Amino acid sequence: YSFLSSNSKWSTNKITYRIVNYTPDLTVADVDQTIAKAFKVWSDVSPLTFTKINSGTADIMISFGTKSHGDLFPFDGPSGTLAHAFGPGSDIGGDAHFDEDETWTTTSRSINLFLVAAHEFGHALGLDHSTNPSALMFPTYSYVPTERYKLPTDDVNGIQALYGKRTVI
Amino acid sequence: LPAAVPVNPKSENNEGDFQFAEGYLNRFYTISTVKSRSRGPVTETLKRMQSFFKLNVTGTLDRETMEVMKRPRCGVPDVAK
Repeated sequence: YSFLSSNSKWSTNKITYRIVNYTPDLTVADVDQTIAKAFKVWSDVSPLTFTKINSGTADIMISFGTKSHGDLFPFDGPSGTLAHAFGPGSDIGGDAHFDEDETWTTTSRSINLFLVAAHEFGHALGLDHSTNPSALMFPTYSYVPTERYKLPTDDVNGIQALYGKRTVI
Repeated sequence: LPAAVPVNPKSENNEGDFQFAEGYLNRFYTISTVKSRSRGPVTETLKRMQSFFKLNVTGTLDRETMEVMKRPRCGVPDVAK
């Protein structure tokens, strides 16, 4: 694992997120559940908590867009770049953008939203790409079964190096 | 940008592959547009990419490297700008 930069982490463990818009590829309920599940892989192994808000500015703003979509990093159509996210910080910091030109699924067909979202949220929390091919934070997409998904050890070590372990009361 | 990523002249890559690879390296490994006017630094960038993905570090655009470059991936650079 590696970090985006030495000081790139949230100063609080209570992080908010907002889904700004939805992909038409999935139902709203599917997207809500998938995004919540993607955050849970990180909160299960760290002290972080993630709370969904439905208006205003959240720490992590989540959106779907195509080509030029309001930042300096346009998407490239189907395949290629699937999504990107910004490290912890104000304004665009922490935000996660998904390429609407992909076909998003909750299955193994095409691109699995859960796997991509969990990866992008790693960036939003301060993790950089890992050179470990089995890590979630490896830069290229590969499908693994998502039922009872367990965060790979490399990623667990990375997030715990940033935020510590989850305290069991 | 330079016309092509340096490759083994005996390779079977076509110009489209070169341009694709150059765009990939520029986006995810930050080729300096000034330095890359000579081919050496671009080769070094290609080697960094091959090293990151644990490929054979040859500095040449072989088939295995192209296959990795064409995989769907995250848009965050592997070497930050």
